[in-house]
Amino acid sequence: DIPATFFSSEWLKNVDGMYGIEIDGDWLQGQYERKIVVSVQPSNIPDEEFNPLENGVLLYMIQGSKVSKYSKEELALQDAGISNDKWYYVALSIPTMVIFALVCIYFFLHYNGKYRDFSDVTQAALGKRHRVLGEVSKMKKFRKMKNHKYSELPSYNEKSSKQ
Amino acid sequence: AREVIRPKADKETTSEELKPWLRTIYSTKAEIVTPTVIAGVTFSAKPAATPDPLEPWVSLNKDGSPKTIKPELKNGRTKNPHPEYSTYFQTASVRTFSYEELKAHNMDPNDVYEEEVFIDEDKTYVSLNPIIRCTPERYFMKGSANDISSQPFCTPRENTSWKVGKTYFVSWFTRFFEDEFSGEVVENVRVHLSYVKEKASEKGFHKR
Repeated sequence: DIPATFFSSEWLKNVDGMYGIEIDGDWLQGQYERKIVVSVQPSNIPDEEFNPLENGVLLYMIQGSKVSKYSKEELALQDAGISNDKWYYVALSIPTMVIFALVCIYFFLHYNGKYRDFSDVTQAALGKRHRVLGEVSKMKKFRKMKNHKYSELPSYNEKSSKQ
Repeated sequence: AREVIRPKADKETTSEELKPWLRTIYSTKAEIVTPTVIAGVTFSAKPAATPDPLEPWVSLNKDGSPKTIKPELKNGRTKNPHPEYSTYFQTASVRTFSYEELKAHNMDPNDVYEEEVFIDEDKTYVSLNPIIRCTPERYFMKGSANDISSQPFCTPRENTSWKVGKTYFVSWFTRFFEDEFSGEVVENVRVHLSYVKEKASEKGFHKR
């Protein structure tokens, strides 16, 4: 029960000088990576006196990348005629449903065409609403306004030298 | 309906099967050895009847994953030969010889000659391990300033990554665990893996 220790091997023969460890996914505790320390406890040091963090090697334990390639197990299943092709049905069903919906809409519009009335939004209807203002001089508001012609405006001649 | 495809049965020849084998140790003692396979490496395999000097051996990568090395013969020399361990696994002792034993012509009759002798280790079980052994010359430097020796470890190296589902070998120098008083090498050891709390600044910044 050494603190922070999540794996302890059984007592091994020191003469071997090595130990193979297979990394278990559960050790990551749901995380992608964990920093760990590897240490070796000799039998002449009791558990209470041994601190794994004192003399060890720091390293990382990672989930690793997934290669999208058929594994041996998947290939074996394929050989047995078992394949997981759910994605294939999903990929095919989406465009099929869209095409089916478009066809339905087409026939719906085609058969209901005679019941449709868009006369209130046609060009003729919009034209009726259009109002022509006409000339400004004929407008009631500006009818009495005298608008002099440009020729009637006062002009100034050049003065003679006698003046 | 479609025809059922029957999965192919794994073909296994008799030569591939790992069968226990019998050997005689310490001249008279019979022992049954059972080979085991860890991460593709066969331990305690029966040695070939005729030893092959170019027989492959297993090295370890920095993370401790095994790597098979095939020695080659090039220009009369062996490239990537089996590792030599110098005197790391030998015991040094001093043997004294008197004049009567040696009868050396240049030795004083009252003098004693001392010779350093290296006694080889017991290779009964060590020889069954095909993986390179850890020696102090294979230590690496660790720590943020690369100034701390990794003793007693050779693999894995610091800040390497262990991927889930793979097998890695932790290797250490066996003679590191010597009893201070008796000088005897410790018989048993235990490997521990412990979580380390990472600093917020360290999270997600290590080389992947």
